[in-house]
Amino acid sequence: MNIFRLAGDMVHLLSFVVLVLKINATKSCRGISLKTQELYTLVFVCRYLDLFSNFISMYNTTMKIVFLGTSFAILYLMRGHKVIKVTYDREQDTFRYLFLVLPCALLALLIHNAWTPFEVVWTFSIYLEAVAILPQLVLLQRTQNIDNLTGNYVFLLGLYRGLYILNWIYRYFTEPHYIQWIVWISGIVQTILYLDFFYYYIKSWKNNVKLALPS
Amino acid sequence: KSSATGHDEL
Repeated sequence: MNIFRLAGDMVHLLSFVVLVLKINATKSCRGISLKTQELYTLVFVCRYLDLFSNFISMYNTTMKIVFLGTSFAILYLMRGHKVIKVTYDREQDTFRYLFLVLPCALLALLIHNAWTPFEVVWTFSIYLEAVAILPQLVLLQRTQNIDNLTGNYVFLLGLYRGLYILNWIYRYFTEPHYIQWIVWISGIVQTILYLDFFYYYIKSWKNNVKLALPS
Repeated sequence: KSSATGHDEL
């Protein structure tokens, strides 16, 4: 494991911490897209199907369990917690799941490395992760007064995949035969989706003003 | 080998 991969994972982990912190500290999930959270949970469930059958390292197994556990915990807070669930922006969070899930499922059926159920479902999770942030970005654009923790959460999520790109470049040059077209292209698409957000996030940080996305 | 399939990443 190289430093970029580790940094990427830690930033990813931190994004969960920031999100749970925001929801718990403010007892509110205002500005957070339940749809994106549900899509991420689906991503992790599909990707970590091999959790108990394919052991890579203690680190990997632990992180997978933490990501799954945290995702379900966030879903519980947003859907089941009686104080928090009423703060959910149901009317604003209107992105349709099918517009993302269906094309990703079709693409996974068409483009994959091996025609096995496990591999196709895993590939679907890679495609879906790339676009799962879209409902959140749409909601952010509609939300006036984005709070700092929500802005930081989205920034960390974007940064995580950016660091993975550096990890893939590193691995390409250090590991023989390390070619991962599906993951690389999806990861680049995923990072590109954040570029507009990064621009406004960094601008607001430099000018020391509250983050606001132009609508 | 796991690194050949990319399944060693999260």
